[in-house]
Amino acid sequence: YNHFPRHLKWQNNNVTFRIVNYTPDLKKSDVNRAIRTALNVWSDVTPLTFKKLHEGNADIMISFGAKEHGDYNPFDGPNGLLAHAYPPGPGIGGDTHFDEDEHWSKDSSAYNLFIVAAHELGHALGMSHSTDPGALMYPVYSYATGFPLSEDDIEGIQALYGPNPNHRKVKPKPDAPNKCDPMLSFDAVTELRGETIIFKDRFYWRLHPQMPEPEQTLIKSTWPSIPNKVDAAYENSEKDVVIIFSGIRMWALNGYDLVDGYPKYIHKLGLPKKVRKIDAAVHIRDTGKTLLFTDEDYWSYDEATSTMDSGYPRTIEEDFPGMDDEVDAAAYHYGHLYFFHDHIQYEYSYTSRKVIRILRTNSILNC
Amino acid sequence: FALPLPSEDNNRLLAEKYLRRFYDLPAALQGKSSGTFETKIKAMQRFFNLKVSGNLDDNTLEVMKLARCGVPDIGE
Repeated sequence: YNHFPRHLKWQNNNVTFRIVNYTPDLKKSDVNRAIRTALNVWSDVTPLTFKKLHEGNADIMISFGAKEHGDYNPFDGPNGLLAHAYPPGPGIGGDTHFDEDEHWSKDSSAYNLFIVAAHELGHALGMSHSTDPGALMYPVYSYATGFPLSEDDIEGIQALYGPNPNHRKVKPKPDAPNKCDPMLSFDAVTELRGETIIFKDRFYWRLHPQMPEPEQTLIKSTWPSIPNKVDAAYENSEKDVVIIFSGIRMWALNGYDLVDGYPKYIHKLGLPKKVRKIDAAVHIRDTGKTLLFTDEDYWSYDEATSTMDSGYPRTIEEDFPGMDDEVDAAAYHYGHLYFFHDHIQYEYSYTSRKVIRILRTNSILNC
Repeated sequence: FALPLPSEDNNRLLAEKYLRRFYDLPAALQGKSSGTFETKIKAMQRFFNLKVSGNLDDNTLEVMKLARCGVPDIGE
């Protein structure tokens, strides 16, 4: 986390705020609720209290404006800059401005006002931007549900104001997964146009042959329409498409764009309704088959005919001897299958039908 | 009519605007010196845990285009 220079903060823990105007995108009551809930996030973990004024000057003046809106710090139209706020202090200090050219929502359909307000009010209380992609104070917008403060955010604000005297217990948002955690497991792995994409929690790592360090990013920052939790993924490079599985739905990505008509139900592939989740998926380019792993079984899907092969499901143990009986994620490179289960990675020779190497899962992340 | 700038120049303009707003790149003239520009690019790449090359590569440009907060990432 970071503070502003000189660790600017409110000297009085009882801070006032006023909502000067409202966006037409939402009902007034929704805006009031979003702002109040956003303030509660910070008062939950500090001694701060927030009193609403309906006229006159408050410490934190909240308003919606477009382009040049009176502070010589113009907004830029839709997307790009969403909002900004000023560090604690007199006059414009603490003031919080939202770009009216954005579309504001109370869900994930557009920019979620509560999430942006919680971030901006963090600035109005003295927090600057965090480099932790899992922190609320990270500068890039990403939609998430649940309590928005991570451990990093809580440590930062309590360094300024101390903890909540009533010791309210809050469950911080989980931090970004650590790639060198020896017990690291993966949710899903896929190729994407020559890169390897590894999904874990709300994040993904991107491995590029020329990039020494894997780059960690929030899933929602790149693909706002797919869920924060990916179960399985595979690339069909012949069709230049990546299929992402989450629960009983699947999404198709062409590069970074969502293919029209998705999401679809996984049962469209020919899976029985009792299958509620796919644990891992991998496309075997040499055979044109896609293997779908669910619990101890797996299925073979023929991409050319878009049908499930007969004689399935078969058990993983039976056809992939030496492997675990379940799979978290799977990838295929040059005749070798890579199975990931918990913190172990199995390199499996598809031709000689046996495990040829066992590694730690995160060895693929240069750990 | 002003000819549409080749994408190279567009990217450079986008980057300069981004770095001026969020990384304190000095205004137009001085900022043209590649040394300052490269230094600011590295600061931004370091902040976002990208490969610190000083070059305006695709990953860096991609992050610059993401919706974000208007408060600078460094300095006053």
